[in-house]
Amino acid sequence: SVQPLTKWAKRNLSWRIRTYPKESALGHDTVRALMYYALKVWSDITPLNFHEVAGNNADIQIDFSRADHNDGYPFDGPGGTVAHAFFPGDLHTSGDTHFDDEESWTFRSSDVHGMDLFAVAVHEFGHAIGLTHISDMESIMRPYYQGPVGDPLKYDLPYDDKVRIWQLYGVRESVSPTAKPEVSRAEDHPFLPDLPENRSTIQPRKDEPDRCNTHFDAVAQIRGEAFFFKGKYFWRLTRNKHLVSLQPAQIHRFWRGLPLNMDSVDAVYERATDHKIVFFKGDRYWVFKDNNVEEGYPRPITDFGLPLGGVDAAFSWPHNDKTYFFKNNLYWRYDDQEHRMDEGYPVEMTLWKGIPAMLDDAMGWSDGEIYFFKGKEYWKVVDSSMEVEQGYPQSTARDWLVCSDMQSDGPGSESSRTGARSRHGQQDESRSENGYEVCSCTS
Amino acid sequence: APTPTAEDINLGVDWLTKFGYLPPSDPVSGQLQTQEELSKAIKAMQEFGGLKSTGILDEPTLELMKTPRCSLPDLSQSEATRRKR
Repeated sequence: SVQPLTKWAKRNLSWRIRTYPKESALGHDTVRALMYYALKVWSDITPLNFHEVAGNNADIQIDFSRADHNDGYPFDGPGGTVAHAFFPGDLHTSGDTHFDDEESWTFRSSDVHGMDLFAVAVHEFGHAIGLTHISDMESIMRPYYQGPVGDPLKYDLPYDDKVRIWQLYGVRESVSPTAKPEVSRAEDHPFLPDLPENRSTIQPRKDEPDRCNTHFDAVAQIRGEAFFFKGKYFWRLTRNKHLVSLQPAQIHRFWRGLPLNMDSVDAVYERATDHKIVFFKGDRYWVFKDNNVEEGYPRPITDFGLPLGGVDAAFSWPHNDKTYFFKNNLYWRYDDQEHRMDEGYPVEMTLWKGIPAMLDDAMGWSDGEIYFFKGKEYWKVVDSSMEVEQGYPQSTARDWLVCSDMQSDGPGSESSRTGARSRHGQQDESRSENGYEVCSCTS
Repeated sequence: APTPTAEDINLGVDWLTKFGYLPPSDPVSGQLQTQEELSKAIKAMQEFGGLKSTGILDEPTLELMKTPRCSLPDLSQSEATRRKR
């Protein structure tokens, strides 16, 4: 996408929330704090300064509006278009930012249907200061909502976004283009509550597993996101590997049509041919279109040519468009297009060098690699090889579920901790990322 | 792939126009867009969205069109017109 030639000539910009959401669970203070932190994401790294004002002359007027609100960009109720902002300029609307009041705005919520206000606000304020949409999957300026982006107090923009905004405004003098943002003192900033106002709805349930200290029943990539299933619960990670919520969601509340007495799943995968989602439990399987089960399920797994006894793991491999099933020390290769098992299977799992038998599950990820999960560890297989990459297994809790080594107490062996340290060290020392070299020129 | 329904095509054309992949419809020909233009616009949308570029309104494409998003277009009007020319 082409960068417009619009940017603010001034560096001090005022903002104001003119209207608040009418029926939101988020209180005014939370909304205000989220706007403050979303603007701060940009001012932390550029010479821009944002200050909140009263009155109607703010550069960035923030509104929660419904339907047609006379700006040429009518909202369309829940889903669809969720927000927009006007690029910088001389018009009175320049910089103004509108959120659809009919969305279910959330913050630190496990509600998978909610719209994380902070994530959307960071994106919209990117427009308000001059950034257009780009297709980069990692970018906050990708036009599609990709779920929460984590803690507002710790959020760090993807490097490509930093580079694009530095191209418009330069680098803030106190910022090294490759350094981590400084940790600011909490008393300088608006208070951001730990939990949303309706605390009672997200109190941890008694049977809720500890994501940092468990093995998972099933792991799957669905619509580009990672789903970790455990018991009656699941955690969800966005395409950028951000955990949507620390609290797990209940399987039955999201995946509609599974038997209510089903207390866990064995394996899950998204079918490459039609993007339907297949759940396995024991000798039966269910096919979902989106999050609703299809008519006629469950059916026996013998439909796939699998023997009775269930499966440990299932994943679809984009490398050859085949689906792989694992059970104990055997695996099968299934052709979803032909609806039949490939000949010559099952085969001993020893062909997958370094992968343990009796897996918990496996999934393909957006980096093109396959990840195998067992116990508290995972293994990575790269480049269509059938061999584990060096340095694995690693800790699932630490690398996927946002747990520290101490929290996960799993394979946090000295070697894995050293590995993590050296990776971070390498990043810190580098003067470039993703092929960009950055020059700081602030005068 | 299953043939997209008329409803899907209408949704697709509206969506592609709204987000800058198709120029606004010609007042003389109404909503009519050539198949070639439509296919090009779908391809551009698929490439921008990180999908396999098929030029067909397949399920992943329709799925992405239904994903919540920002109201602003992905391509500017001049870019859409330039592609048409």
